[in-house]
Amino acid sequence: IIGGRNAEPGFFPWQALVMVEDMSRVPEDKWFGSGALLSDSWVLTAAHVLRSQRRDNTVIPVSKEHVTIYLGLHDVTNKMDATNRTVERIILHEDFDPKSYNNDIALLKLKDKVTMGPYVMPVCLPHFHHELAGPQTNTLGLVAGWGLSSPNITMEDAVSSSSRTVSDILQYVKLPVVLHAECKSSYSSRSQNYNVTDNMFCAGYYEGGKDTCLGDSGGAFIIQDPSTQRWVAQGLVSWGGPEECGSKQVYGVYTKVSNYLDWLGDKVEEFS
Amino acid sequence: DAILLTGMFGEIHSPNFPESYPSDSDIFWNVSVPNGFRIKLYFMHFDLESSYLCEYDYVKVEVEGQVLATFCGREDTDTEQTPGQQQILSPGNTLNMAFKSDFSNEERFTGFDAHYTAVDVDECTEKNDEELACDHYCHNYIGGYYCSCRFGYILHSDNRTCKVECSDNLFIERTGIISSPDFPNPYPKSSDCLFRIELEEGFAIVLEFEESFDVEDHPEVSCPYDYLKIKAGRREFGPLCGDRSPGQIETGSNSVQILFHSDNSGENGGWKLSYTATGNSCPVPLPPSNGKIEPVIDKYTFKDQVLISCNTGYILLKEELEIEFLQIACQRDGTWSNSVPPCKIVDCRSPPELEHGFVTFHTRNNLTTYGSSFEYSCQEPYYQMVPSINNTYTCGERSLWMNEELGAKLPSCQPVCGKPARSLPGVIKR
Repeated sequence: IIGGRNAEPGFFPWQALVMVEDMSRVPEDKWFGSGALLSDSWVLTAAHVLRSQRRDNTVIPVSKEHVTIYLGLHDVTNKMDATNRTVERIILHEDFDPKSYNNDIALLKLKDKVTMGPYVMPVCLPHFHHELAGPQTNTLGLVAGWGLSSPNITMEDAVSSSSRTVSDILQYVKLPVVLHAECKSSYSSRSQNYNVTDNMFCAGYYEGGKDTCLGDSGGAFIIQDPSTQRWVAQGLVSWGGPEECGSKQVYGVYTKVSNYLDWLGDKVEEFS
Repeated sequence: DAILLTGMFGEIHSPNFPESYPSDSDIFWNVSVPNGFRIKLYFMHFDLESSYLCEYDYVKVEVEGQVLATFCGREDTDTEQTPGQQQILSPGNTLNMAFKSDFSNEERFTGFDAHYTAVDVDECTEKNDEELACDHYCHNYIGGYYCSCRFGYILHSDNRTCKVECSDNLFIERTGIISSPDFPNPYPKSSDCLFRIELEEGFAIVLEFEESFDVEDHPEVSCPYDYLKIKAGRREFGPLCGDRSPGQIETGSNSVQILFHSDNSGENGGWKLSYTATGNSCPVPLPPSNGKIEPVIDKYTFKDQVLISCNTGYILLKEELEIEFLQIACQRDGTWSNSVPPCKIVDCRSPPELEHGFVTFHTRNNLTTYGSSFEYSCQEPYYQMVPSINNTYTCGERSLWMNEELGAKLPSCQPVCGKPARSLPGVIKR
């Protein structure tokens, strides 16, 4: 999280740390992302967090044995106090495109249910009647993560280093939803390789300074429903341009969760 | 020494005919034709000495000693008779003829020339005697006749009367109606009908004859012709006959045989009865406390059944088992198949626990009996009840905890989403 603030314990009780340690690779691949707890057994995240790291275009999930989920975690250096769970099933969206990041959404089913408490609670999904609308332009949302808080280091550093550029404490930042057309043209003007699809929305500031970054992937972009006062996961941290996180005129791109309510419902029903 | 004539036709004439017959003749002819025929005799020529009452010469026609005719002379007078054109028909199939001439003839008499033929008897029109006539249909043929019966009847071995086959009638229902064949029309002749009523042990059969009762009888001898005999175990009733109904007969047995015999004559209307079976009676059962017994009648007899049930909120307790209904039956020995069990108040027992939920009883002693209630609640604020319902469950009559909205189904405690215990900083739309 760039330009964010330290979260207090219990601010984001649905926030999950998704640790991946791919032992099948030499040298071992390790990375992490975030997820959002949906119920006592299901965690929502981005597909690219759980995709086995390959150079080709195949989409194969990492082995479920290599994934650990931490819930109720505040300080990543103190995982002992968190609730950890192994994974029973990994479900990547069948149409996830690793080139364009279209359909960057995935589900994790926990082997054992978690018990809710002040530090472990699920986030809400958008209502069906919000499905078509999605997050409104200029609406402020919150996003949290343990990702890079400084744009100048690599993921490898973040995993292995105790550098202060990686926040141990969960960070969060407020970001406004950006007009879809503006974000789309912003990226397309830089390269034709970028395609901000209707399954995505953008958030951030034109002037930069506040943004999500590496390691925040899969975390929920939440917006408070004014009628219920409940926090709803409208987006999942997905991707951004090659420029540094928080750069001027570079918006973060988020998976639009409201487009996947049917998919989520079907998968949860199928594998429950 | 008689001359035997057995042909179907023949000629009989006086000695020396057509010459004058000799004196002192005494000749006999025995004419015989087969059964079913009669003998027709007539004279073509007749010329005998005349005498007062045919004392001298005569021709005499007899059947079994009975004189049918005596002829003499040449013409009819007051005291003597010639056959003329007269034909003699024998009543049976035999006929005897005698010719006699005395010691002298004053003139020359040429005698007689007679012929006979066998004539078929139409038994169907002639046999009016009930004892001989065909019962239903009669068919004549030359030399005899035969009888036949209407459909459904069998010709008796007497070849005359028509009987029915009615020896295998079995009744196994608790009530029924039995009658003589063809009732109320006259019953068949020469028949032996057997009606059996076989019920389970424990029943006693009662016969009730209808008023209309007509079985051939005799004013002096007891039921010599047609009769009913009833066997019931070791008891016997009858023979019954006449025109007075026997009314009701309580046989006292579960097995009754009714034998109906008819002889080969008579036209009588027969009989009809209805039977019922009554069983041993059982004591009137007392309903359990907080329960009832149905149906309620004054007397319960063998095979009667009653249904025992409890009032709402109670259940029968039979040998540690809780049951809603119990059906008991009155047995042949006058006892009930089961005793009446007590009614116990329904107990829904401890309600199932909800994961992440609590149970709060509405009664001090945490009663779980009929009508008591409790509430489910969830571990707030982290769990909420799904579906959101009036969370009171009441112990119902079927031993189930029932909710107004969900019935016997249970709610669940689902995690509350999107409401962190620690409030996030608010956001304002830009």
